[in-house]
Amino acid sequence: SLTERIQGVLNKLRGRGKLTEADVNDALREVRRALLEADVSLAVVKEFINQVKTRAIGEELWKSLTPGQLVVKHVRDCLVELMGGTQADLELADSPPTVILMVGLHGAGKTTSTGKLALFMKNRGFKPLLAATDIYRPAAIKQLEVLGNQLGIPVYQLGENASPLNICRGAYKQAKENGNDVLLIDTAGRLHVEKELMDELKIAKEEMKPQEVLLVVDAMTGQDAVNIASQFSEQIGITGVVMTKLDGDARGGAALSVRQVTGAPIKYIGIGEKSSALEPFHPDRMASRILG
Amino acid sequence: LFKMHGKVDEALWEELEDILITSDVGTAATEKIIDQLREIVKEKKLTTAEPLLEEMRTILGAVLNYDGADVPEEPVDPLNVEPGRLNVILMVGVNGTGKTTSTAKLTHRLKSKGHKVILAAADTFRAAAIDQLLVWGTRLGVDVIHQNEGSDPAAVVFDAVNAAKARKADVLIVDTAGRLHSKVNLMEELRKIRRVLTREIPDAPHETLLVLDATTGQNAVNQARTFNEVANLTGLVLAKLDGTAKGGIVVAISQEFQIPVKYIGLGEKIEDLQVFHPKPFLSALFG
Ligand SMILES: Nc1nc2c(ncn2[C@@H]2O[C@H](COP(=O)(O)OP(=O)(O)OP(=O)(O)O)[C@@H](O)[C@H]2O)c(=O)[nH]1
Ligand SMILES: Nc1nc2c(ncn2[C@@H]2O[C@H](COP(=O)(O)OP(=O)(O)OP(=O)(O)O)[C@@H](O)[C@H]2O)c(=O)[nH]1
Ligand SMILES: [Mg+2]
Ligand SMILES: [Mg+2]
Repeated sequence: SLTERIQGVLNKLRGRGKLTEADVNDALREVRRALLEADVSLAVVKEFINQVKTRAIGEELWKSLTPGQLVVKHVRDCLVELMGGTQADLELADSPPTVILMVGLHGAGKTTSTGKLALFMKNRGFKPLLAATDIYRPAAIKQLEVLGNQLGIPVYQLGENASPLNICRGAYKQAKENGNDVLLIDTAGRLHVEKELMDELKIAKEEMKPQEVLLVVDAMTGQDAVNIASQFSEQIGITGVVMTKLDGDARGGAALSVRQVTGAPIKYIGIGEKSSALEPFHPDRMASRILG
Repeated sequence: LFKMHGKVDEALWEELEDILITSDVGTAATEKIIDQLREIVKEKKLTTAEPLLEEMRTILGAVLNYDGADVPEEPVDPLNVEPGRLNVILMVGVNGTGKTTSTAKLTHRLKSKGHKVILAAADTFRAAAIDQLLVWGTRLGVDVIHQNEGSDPAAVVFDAVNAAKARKADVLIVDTAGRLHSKVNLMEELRKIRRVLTREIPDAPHETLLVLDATTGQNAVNQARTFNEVANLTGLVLAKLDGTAKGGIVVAISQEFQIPVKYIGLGEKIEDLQVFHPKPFLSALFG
């Protein structure tokens, strides 16, 4: 564990008065390695290490904690603070429907998470409507329809020849007419470097004015997380993140990278393939997972 | 990139390390590579960046299953498909990596080489998974053997083998459901699928390809390890390399398990599959 590794480095410190810069640097080398192994992006690791360093240097060595435990405590506290903090509830519209736009890279789990979030809200008394705007991927519309069917939630679609913008407009109109108080829009997977697709998304967002734009991120995402997150944040603007596939053994360091780079809170996590496998995000659990 | 540091100094070493780390090569593999490189620099008394970079390319090329002398100029199709038998390709991997799309791409490639391909829709779990493969089958003009959603994937595979034999296909590609390697029951299901293939066709599956998402970080090493233990991987397909991720995880995987990267995916269309070649891969890595 990280604590044991740091203990190994700082064992010689027992009985000394304060943590010196040299002591902290030794310990932080282990922290850097652990965070990189957990897939936190390098730039974020460097910045994070500096933040911890400022807190740890000059710290009085507590009687109840070993120097290693003290450093880990600072690392943990810093991590939890960084990933927690802001309001992680959903922003609701003043007059319904609340519009939620699900965006992200191919295969991240957008369609599955759209179904999950809709069920989550239905269980809390909302009347959701789903909109199928992925006109590119084979059977994508069918996939959302199957989910809607399983959950007893209506799905609005206009087939693969309509434009995503027209599908959004039609879905909004239907939501208003049928009294759906939340509209969840599933979008096609897209790369942050595919200009046309990013523009398509920008246009949809500008017209639909969603209360939430949720970036769906796979927990196993590596160093590229900073590029993905910063581009979606800069080009589209995101209000929150859904991290998926946390039922696996990926450490999920991308959670820290995405948070650091966009400032957007992780609102939900996907912990399985079934529609019930969605939970609110807990920063302290994520910190433990990342630190290993 | 190395124009900034003409000479070999600590700044250059740090820059090299940063490139490897941010490319998802991982700390362990990076450390090994940098140590090897430091030895060579001492041995050959290298003082400038250019020859150092050349040594780096040689080391990485060797890790990626070629050594300097053996890298062919043009990529050579690495697929274990032979005439005179029913060849079986098993596509495996965790959720959402690109298995179904890669199946379609491989089908297109094999068809254009004159093979008769049949597909098995062995993802009987995920919503519209069968529909997705059926669309590809129609577009590609190949039969897709399938049953109802919820049926036993091993039964679909058994059906597909019989259909392939009856219809005299010479390639059967089995598309399986995404499964996290940490899920014991799902890995057991994969073992069962494999058993059907090995029982029904000698030496099958002739190819077991792990499809990896190029944006994946160090978890890819766990994926490779577990899938290799359960299904004896013969190759990797690195999909979604058209993004900004460098796919350096294949370096870490090659170093640890020597599983060759056979193909890379560069987009969502059936033409967007290329045979892996270390040269362009490494030039992209060092941007
Ligand atoms: N184990 C697990 N699998 C998940 C989770 N979320 C999604 N998946 C699976 O990941 C795969 C991809 O999910 P999709 O919902 O199709 O992903 P997507 O982002 O809509 O994909 P595109 O539309 O092609 O961009 C499917 O096999 C899902 O079942 C999760 O939290 N855990
Ligand atoms: N840009 C890009 N997208 C890709 C590539 N390969 C697959 N995709 C996309 O990734 C998404 C997931 O692809 P699938 O083929 O459904 O992935 P899968 O592994 O079969 O997913 P599951 O069966 O749900 O586990 C789709 O949107 C594909 O179009 C690639 O090489 N480049
Ligand atoms: Mg989708
Ligand atoms: Mg699939």
